[in-house]
Order: sequence, then structure tokens, then C-alpha cells
Amino acid sequence: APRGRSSNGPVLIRFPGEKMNNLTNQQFAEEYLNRYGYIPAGLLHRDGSSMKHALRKLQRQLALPVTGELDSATIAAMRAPRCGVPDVGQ
Amino acid sequence: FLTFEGELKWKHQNITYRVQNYSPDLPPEVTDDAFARAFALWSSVTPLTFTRLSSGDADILIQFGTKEHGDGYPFDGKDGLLAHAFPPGPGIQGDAHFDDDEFWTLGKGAVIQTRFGNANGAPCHFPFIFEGRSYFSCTAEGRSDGLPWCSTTANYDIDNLYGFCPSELLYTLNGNANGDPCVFPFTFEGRSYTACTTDGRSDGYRWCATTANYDQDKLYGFCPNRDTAVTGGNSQGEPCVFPFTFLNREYSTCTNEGRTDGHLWCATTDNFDRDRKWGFCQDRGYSLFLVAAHEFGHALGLDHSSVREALMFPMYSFTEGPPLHPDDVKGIQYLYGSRTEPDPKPPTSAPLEPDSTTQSNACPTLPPIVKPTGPPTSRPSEPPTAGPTGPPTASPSVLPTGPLDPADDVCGVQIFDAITEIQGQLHVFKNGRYWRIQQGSKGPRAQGPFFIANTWSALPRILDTAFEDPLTKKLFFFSGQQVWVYTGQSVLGPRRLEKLGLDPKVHRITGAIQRNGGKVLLFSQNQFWRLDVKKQKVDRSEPYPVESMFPGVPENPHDVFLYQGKVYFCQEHFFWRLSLHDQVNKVDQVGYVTYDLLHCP
Repeated sequence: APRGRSSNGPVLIRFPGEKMNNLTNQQFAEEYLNRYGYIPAGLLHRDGSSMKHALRKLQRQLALPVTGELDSATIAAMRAPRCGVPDVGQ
Repeated sequence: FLTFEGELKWKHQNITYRVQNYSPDLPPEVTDDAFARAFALWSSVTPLTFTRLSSGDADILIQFGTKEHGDGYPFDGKDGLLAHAFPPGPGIQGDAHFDDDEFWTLGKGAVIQTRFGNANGAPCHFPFIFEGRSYFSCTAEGRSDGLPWCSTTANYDIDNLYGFCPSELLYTLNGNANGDPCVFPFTFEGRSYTACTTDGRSDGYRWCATTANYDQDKLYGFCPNRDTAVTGGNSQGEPCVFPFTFLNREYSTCTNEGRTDGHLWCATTDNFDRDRKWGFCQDRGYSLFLVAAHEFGHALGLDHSSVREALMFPMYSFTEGPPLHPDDVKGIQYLYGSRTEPDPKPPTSAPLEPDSTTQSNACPTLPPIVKPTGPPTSRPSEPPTAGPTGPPTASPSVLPTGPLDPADDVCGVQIFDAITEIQGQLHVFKNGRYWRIQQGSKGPRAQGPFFIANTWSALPRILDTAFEDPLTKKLFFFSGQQVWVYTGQSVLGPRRLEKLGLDPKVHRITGAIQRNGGKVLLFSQNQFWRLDVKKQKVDRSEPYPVESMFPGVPENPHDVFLYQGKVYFCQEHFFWRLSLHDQVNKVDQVGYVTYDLLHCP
């Protein structure tokens, strides 16, 4: 009979050379919003409203429900394959 | 749609582009064709023309790269960011870059276009049966030289149709050795190498020497990826090794064990636990044609659109439909205006005889098909009789792809490959393109060109003839000794002409006339056979002489077809038209194909 999996479920390993995404969703989102021109890096940590405003702008551009929240649809869209040209500005 | 600040756009209309290097994921001719088709999308709705240069400075420079590739905007490994481009202007402006950590395809998995063999460059058919066993990837079984090959139909044992798969043993990309294959072992910095290597490079591309001693000869090329090559990981381009050991278990196929994202991976040595060498197995990949069409939109001055269905929407989504959305067309025409109909061209002077040169001149945008010089009869047990004629990176010098070329202008074509009536419209085929002739109130009007590969993806570029069965609406296409049968989108073939009961000596079918009762007359030189469409068999392998039924028509016509109830025999630029009567069929008109049938000016 095939050997059962180890008691604590599937073994997950670290694959050498792989870009590990240790970023939290919040950090990943901030990096994305900055990379694609939705929010200048300097403004990021000033206050929550600029993040909310930037998220709304992104959600309008990507035809998502405009909530201003970092919801699952927005995170999924941010992780989807895309063009590297910024959506806003130069 | 959105344009860039300052409405950046090209001030001239004949845009030039140059492909600086190739991805190892695709045969170079497939990459060239994807770029040409992507440009053709934009030239079909604007006055712009796109000319490909093989050297020197071009408006749009196209390159593949990984991570930091020289412009300060690094790529990010597999997935995520696929490509980027710069708005029109001098220098790096207008250039387009593609992330080579992606797996580039035409959106539906690996494109394994074969070379040599006897299948006219047809793609591999997976799985295929060889000596009773099923194969899901190229194999060197049955060969003594290790060259990977595949069947181009489901069953090699029956059809005997095959070709050689992309591999470093067949050709190399770019480099300075004109595409010559690798030589193993080769010496580099005093060390001996028996496989492609990334040593000596920082961009992760695999290369090899094309002589036994690189230190001495300095001749090299980049290795094309095999169909079992992995993407990403720490072994980009290396083939999977099956079986491999992982956590003390043996794996004979790709697995997603050990991962949370479900991606399939494999080891590129026989023991992952020991060597920790791995990569992602091939998935559907990203369509180079679609991503290039998007990036070229940027290179022409379009920014991202917020219309989800538009080509210029920032996120990738695969479609087999026409990629341009009205929003894209409005945007590009806002910058450059709409396409001006090509000026009526006066008939050219004494038409050139179609020969290989004329062919390539007549249709310069589609790169020449790299053909072996030797006879296509080499079989898996024998090595290809000759190397490829042109280096894969070679490309003709100046290749106008604009709408004014014979390649785009149906009236500039001297002799068509095939002519037939489909759904009541005359279709004319030439070198990978086709046009539909629509009967309008002011006489016939040509629609197109369209790409054969976009409509009937299994077909080769050059066709000999085609016909639509009036009862079943099936489409039969003939090229060389092969036949394809399309029923809607699904295709049966390629199959050999012998499957229709024709003698192996019949080299090609040059014409077809549909008759009542589910019969079709198939023509080759000055003979014809009567095909029963339902049985897909000819009633006897003995041919009938053409002049017995069609007196007064030319010997050896290059095309025979039925159109609006009349039969046309074509030779050179002329046609002989007959009305079909029961007793004797009579020629009732002789004319020029382009002037009298297509009504070109």
C-alpha cells in the first residue's frame, strides 16, 4: 500500500532559486500600487486614506467592484499576469 | 482608451522594427510570424506600415530578457509581469521587451513545430503511437543519433508522418554560428561540456559551442528549449529527467507535491533530494502573439484601456477571437487616422514566373519556411539528409509588411496557390494568407488578407487546392501528399492521399469540382479521379484523362475549381471557364484571373 502522507499533511519544501513571496497581502498591494503608478512611494505610509483612494483608482481601472478595500477580488487581480507598463502616469 | 501624456506618436507612417534576439521557447519562424501578425493587426486599421530590418537602427527594437535586462525596469521571474514597452520616440522609446522567464507559446501549450522529416513542418501530434507505444513528448526512440522526433498524426505506425523536434542537436538560435547545431563534447575555459550550459553568462540563457573547442574557435549559439524543458526554477530550459527521486519517492511525471500553488514541477537530474535542480513543467503558456499585439500598441502610443475586453487592458487573457476591440481601434485611429484604401495599382509589367525568389518577394512578411535542401524522404531511422538551408536567425533584409505589398494586396498576387468557393464566396489563397471575394452592388470586393493559420490552424502555409462539400459543408484542404478535413473547428489530418485510395505516385491534387450525388472530381496534372465524399474513397485508382470530359482546356492546370456553377481551369495568369452540360462541356470564356475574375483595376 502506498506510504501514507506524514501525519501533519503534505510536506512543503523550499525550492532553491524560487522567488519566495514572503510579503503580506498588504505589503504586496503597496508594492503593486507603487509599481503601476497608483500611489507615489512617499505617500504610502502617511495615512490610510491615500491607500483607500489608490485602491479605488485601481479597482476602476481594472473593472473591479469599487470598494476601496483590499478584498479578495482585488488581491487576485493584482496577482494575475499583466503588462509592466504603469497604468497611471509615466 | 488612453494615449500617453503629450499624445506621443510616430511622425512617419512606415514604421521599422527589428527582432534583436529570440526566446528559446519557440522556433524562430514562429516568433517572427507572431510578431508579423501582431503588427498586421494595427496596420489593418491605420495607414501605418511595418517593415522588418535585420540590422541597423529600427523604430521598434524587440528583445527578450530576464530580471534586470538593461533598462532599469527589471522583470520579475515567472508569471506576474509579462512584458513592457516604451511610448514612441528616439532611442529606447518605442522598444518592446518580453520576460523570458515566462513560457512563450501561442496560448495553447508548447508549439512543437517540426523540421525536416516528411510532414512539411506540421506540428507534433501528442500523444502519438510508435511501435505500439504511446508517446506524450518527442522521443529519440528508433534513432541512433539521439535526434528527438515526433509523429505529426496520432499514429505513426499507420501514417508514417514525422518531423524532428526543436533541439540543440538540430539548430541553435542567435549567436555567431549561423544557427549551426551544438557539438558535444566541447571545451570552454579548459572544461569539457556534454550539454548546453549557462556558464559564462549572467542572463541565464543556455548556450553551446558549435565546434569542439570554443576556447579556440569562439563559435557559439543559444540552445532552443526542448518540449520537455522546464521554465523558471533554477534550471530554466533544462529537460525534465524521468524518473527522479523526491523525498525518497520516485516520480515518472511532473508533480505538484511539495508546493501549495498547484504548479507542476520536475527535477532536471535523477535525484532532487541530492541535487535540488528543478523547474516548472510546461503549461499553456502565454500567447506571444497577443502580448506582442498589446506591447506594440504601447510602442505606437496607446496607454492602458479600462475596457476589460480591450487588447490594451493591462491584464492578460487568452482569446482565439479577433483581439482588437472597438476601443483599441478608436484609440489608434485617434492617433493615426483610419486605414487609407491602397491606391489602385496599375497592373505590374511582364509578370515574373513564380519561383522560390518570386515567392519570397511576393510575400515578404512571412519568414521563409526553413526547409531541408535534401529530399524529404529521410525517415526516423536515417539522419536528415541536409541541414536547414537558412540560419534560424537569418532574415531577409528589408521586409515591407505594409498594405501596399503584393503580400497584402490581392491584385498584386501573380499566381494563387489555391482558389475555391466556400459558403458562396470565392476564396483565394497565397503563401499563408487568403482573401474572400464578396459580390457587392458595385462588383466584387476583396476582404482580407486573413491568415490561414488564424482560421485553420492545422494547415501548412502553402496549399494546392481546397473544396467545400455542398452536402456536409466539410472543407477539404490539399497540400503535397496530405489532406486535411475540417468539420467546423475540428480537423481530421493531415492524412496521406493514399487514405483516399489514390496511388502513392500521385504527388499532389491541384483541383476539385463538386458534382451531384456526393461526388467530387479530383484533378492532378491532366488526369482526374471521382471521389465519393461520404466514403472518402475514389471509385477506382485508375485516373480518367481530362480531355475526355473537358475538351479545349489547358494541359497541366495549376488550379481547377467550381464557382457559381461554372468550372474554371487555371494556367499561369489565365482561366478557361466551362459551362457544365451533360454531353460535352464547352469553354465559354477565357480571361485573366486578377482582372476578369477578381476585377482588379
